[in-house]
Amino acid sequence: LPISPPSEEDEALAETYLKRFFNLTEETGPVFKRRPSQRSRKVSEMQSFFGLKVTGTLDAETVMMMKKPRCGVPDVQLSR
Amino acid sequence: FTTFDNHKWQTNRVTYRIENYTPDMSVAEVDNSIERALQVWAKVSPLRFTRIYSGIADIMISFGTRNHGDSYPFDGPDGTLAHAFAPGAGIGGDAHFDDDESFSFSSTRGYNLFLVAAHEFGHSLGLSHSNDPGALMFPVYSYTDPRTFSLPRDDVNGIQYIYGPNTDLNPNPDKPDPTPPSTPDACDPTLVVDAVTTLRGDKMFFKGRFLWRGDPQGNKPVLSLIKNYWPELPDNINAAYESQLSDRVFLFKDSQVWALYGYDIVPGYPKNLNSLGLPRTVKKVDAAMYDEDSRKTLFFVDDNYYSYDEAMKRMDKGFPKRVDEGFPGMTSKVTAAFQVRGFTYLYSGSYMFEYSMRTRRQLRVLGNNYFLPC
Repeated sequence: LPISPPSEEDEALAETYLKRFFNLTEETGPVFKRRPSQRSRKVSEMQSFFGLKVTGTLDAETVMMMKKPRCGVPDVQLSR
Repeated sequence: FTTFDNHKWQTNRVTYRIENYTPDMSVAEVDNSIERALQVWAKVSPLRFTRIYSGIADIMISFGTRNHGDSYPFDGPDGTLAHAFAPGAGIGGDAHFDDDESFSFSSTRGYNLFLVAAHEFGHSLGLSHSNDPGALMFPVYSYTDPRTFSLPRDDVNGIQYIYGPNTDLNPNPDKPDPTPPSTPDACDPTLVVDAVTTLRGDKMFFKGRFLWRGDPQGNKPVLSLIKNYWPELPDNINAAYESQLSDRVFLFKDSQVWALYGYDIVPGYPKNLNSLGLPRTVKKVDAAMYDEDSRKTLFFVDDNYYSYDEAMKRMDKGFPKRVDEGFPGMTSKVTAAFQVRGFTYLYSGSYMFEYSMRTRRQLRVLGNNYFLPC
């Protein structure tokens, strides 16, 4: 697949997708520079769930998976 | 499989009610799709479903768009197709379908309501999503022929984990229930792949409905459904090869051949096997591979193999030859074949035989997961 940086539209899709299905929340509190962001960790979690290469970044294959038609129930169980 | 923690129906007798209908299908088609989608689960568990036409059922089924009365609005066409709630009072167990989608009864047009509903009812009964790409409870929609649908093993394990097996005797003892299809396991030493090919540096291993795709960096191959990539392609293909000359991958099933250019199916395919020049007596190819040096494609059929001149687009004279004549020591049937870094690999059953094309010597006998790390 062509290697191209994710578009703004892809970024927005990813944000919505990760919030809806992988419980991405707003990042509050101190950000530890060396630690991957919550967002990157959620991308990795999603890639692992779908058996994709775990890169933590929005590569083309990950965006392609996010665009597939699917069920609206979250993939991780939300804390009640 | 995964389950919603502590969410199951306390009785095996569950009621459902269809509150409204989609304009995409007739009332009878919706009723039938919903009924069959519930029977998928009843067949392998003690659960029994009764339809009611008024009042509150355990599973309330409705079609709606965008904001439709719960705090999970739908998103218009595609994207989210439906959702359902874990067993419980009130909205618990209810299933909602996004009526901005185009639902269908039996064709590959739109989204098959039976398949979408069967998935959602898995949630209604207590199952959450599975990361097994072959499971019905895998979150991404994938078309499967409803007429031959059989609940996969992962889903059977899930529902029986919650409710136990179906304790009723099979009403048709002379027609045993089909064995639930399981997802192939790369760690299975007895795995026999259907076909292997390269595709612009990637390696693809086909098995049943599935394919593993490995990238050149040798990362763990990704397992997915063939139909996730190519809905038009059949399952259980026989052979595959990549022609470096035409930059196409050819896939074979019975007497038909498909061509891919990159990840797109080339228009005008499938074609008949004989369009390649194979004799009419050849109805099926067991394996195929492209030899980079000679620019010939070898087709393996039973104990023989043919040589096809890709440049001249015709079969070479003097074939078929016996496989063990061209590849000494290869006495068992070739089930898949390809070339990697100039070495030829002939699969037979769960073994892989490495050959030098120049000397035709058998160099090593390897396990089937040599390129498919467990």
